[in-house]
Amino acid sequence: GKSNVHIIYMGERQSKDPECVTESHHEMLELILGSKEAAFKSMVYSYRHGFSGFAARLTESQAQKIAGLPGVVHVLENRFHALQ
Amino acid sequence: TTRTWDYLHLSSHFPTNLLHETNMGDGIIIGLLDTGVWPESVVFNDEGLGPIPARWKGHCQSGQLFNGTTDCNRKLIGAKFFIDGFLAENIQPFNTTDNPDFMSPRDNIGHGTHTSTIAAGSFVANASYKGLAIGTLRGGAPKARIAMYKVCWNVPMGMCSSADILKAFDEAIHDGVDLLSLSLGTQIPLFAEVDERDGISVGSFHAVTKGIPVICAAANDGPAAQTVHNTAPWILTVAATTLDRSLPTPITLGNNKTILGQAMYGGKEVGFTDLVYPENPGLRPALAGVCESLSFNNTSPVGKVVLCFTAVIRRSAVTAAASAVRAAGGVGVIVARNPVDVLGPCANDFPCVVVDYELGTQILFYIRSTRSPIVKISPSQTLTGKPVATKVATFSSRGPSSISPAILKPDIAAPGVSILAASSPADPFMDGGFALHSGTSMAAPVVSGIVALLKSLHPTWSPAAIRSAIVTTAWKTDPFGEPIFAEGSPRKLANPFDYGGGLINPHKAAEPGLIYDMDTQDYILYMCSAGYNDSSISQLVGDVIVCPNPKPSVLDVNLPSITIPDLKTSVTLTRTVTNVGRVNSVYRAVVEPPFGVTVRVTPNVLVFNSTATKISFKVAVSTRHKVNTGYYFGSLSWIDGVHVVSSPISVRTQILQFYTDDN
Repeated sequence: GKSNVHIIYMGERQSKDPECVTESHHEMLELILGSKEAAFKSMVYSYRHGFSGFAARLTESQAQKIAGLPGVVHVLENRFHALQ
Repeated sequence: TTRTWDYLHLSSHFPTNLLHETNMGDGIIIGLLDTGVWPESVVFNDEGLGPIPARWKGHCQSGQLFNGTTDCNRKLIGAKFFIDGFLAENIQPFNTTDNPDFMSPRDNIGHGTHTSTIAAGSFVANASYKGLAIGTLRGGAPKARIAMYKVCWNVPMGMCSSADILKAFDEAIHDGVDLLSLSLGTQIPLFAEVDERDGISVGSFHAVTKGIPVICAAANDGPAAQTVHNTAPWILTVAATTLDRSLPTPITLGNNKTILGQAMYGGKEVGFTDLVYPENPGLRPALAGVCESLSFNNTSPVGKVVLCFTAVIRRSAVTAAASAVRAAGGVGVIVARNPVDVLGPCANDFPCVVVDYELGTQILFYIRSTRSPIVKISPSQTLTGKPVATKVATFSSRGPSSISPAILKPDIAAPGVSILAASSPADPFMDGGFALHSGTSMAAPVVSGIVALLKSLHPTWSPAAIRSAIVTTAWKTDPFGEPIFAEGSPRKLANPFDYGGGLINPHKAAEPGLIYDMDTQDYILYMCSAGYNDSSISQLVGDVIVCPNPKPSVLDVNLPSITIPDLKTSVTLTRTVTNVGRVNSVYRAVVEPPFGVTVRVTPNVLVFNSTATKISFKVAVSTRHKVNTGYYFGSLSWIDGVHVVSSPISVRTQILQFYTDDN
């Protein structure tokens, strides 16, 4: 399937250590994609300071799977904003 | 900005005002999510600025034609770029040859340079666009520091992905910005506040709950109702007004009558020359004179000035007419249209002057009544002060909010029309480093500059307290007491859906007397009332949240405004005010009820002392209307003899609810 950027939003971060937060994002992605390499390749951003979540390139079915994991509030597609 | 701050009574010439009381915002860090910065611009000079605040954790990121070490200074203290979300999503590879941009915080479009100048640019004397709007240019908080988070890319008008915006929020919160300014919008229909597809509302929630005010443009989809963007109750949403400045451009007809059009024409006078209006014989004679599709079948415009008419709101009609006339050998164009408050120069200094339909029709009648009509076009002038009126700009998006009509949006208005600020060299409207631009993009950083000053004056105030101070003290007239109109068809007196609390009044906002404060609990109350489920809210706030049953009323959210979109008979709502003025104060309620609506406040006297600093009151609202009405407007003001703490009231009677009245 075609991959698009999805934002996996997990709300307020559960750890104060940003490294731990990012590590948990990679682990979650690895669980769905099957390998560390695939997880690193897919990851676009780890949101780890102001809140928790990440952006990753995922197919629709991968996005649906990750949406079912604990701690995930929403998984939705990226969209665009414009200057005003 | 050569007029903005004097107009808002925030002149640097007065030694005792908010600007000086706050040392011009020194020490405050304004983060902007935008198109980057042109660091060589003189507005980023750091003369007279002290060291970078020690708490600052951000930095300047190097990239294409941007050296993070040398391009930043004590004014521009942060500059990062975020493109991974954009690149990962962009189906076509981002071709910087076709769409020039820099893989760095450097600004190609000029928009981010413009907005950051408005918020916090340093003083620059004798700035102008081709001699127009000349004066001293500066930001609202000229000693505040700027941190640019470049999230928008030139494809070709500036697009910004949610993934990049969220990362910028994430980093800005970490870096230690004091406030965030966003001149971005999405598209109608909007996404819910807990839906991260609206990266701005989610990112801003986390910023605001950490004490960082987020100021956003209301968007440029006006003058239709329900077009306002960035409507989350934790965001300060900004509409755009005009200044008391215009750029009249004399059009002298052969009968010696002079009509003042509007233009940004800095070229030479076009002496008396032939004036034509393209008309065809047949059933639709005026078709040839439509600006966006001019045709010269029966008239040659060589060496002539052409008059045309358009119903198109976008500026494209003016630019299309100018290029058609120029290509056909014409020497100028007069465009008759409804006022839209967006001026721009035409390419190659070609004279293109706009007039309204009334004046355009007068010019047409002159053409039709004369065998050899002629016209002279003089360069634009800058007219400041009376008799130029303040209007809410046509393009400024209007409330009510389409997501939550009980939350008044926009919150406030600020000047956003023909604002002179720095831009980048690739900006086609730039001259000598400066450009005049219009949009709610320009209004938002005006408010951001003022919020920087307020943060400096009241460092412990929450974002909601600052918003309340701004909304409840705003001018309902222009700064000189004249009414504010809302541009549209027809022009009408402005109401809260045009300008929220009104036009921002910085001095009054500094000492509001009372504030309607809010914290995370209030935002949770809002989300419960909006019907968001417990688990979404719990994740958003990072705590277990169980919404009360029955659901709280959205009308009880402690906003500095009262908006009732569906009043059937009567309703009672609650507000709580906090005294931030003299400890021992007595405030009395003064109500101006909306037409056909009764408003009762209990208690109607609030007595504050050292122990009573926060008091709740109830507002009972009932309608006498027997049919579904539109909105009627009024106000509730708390007055202590010194302060007037005024909340706009908007009430719509809905006897038949959930009903579109489109008959």
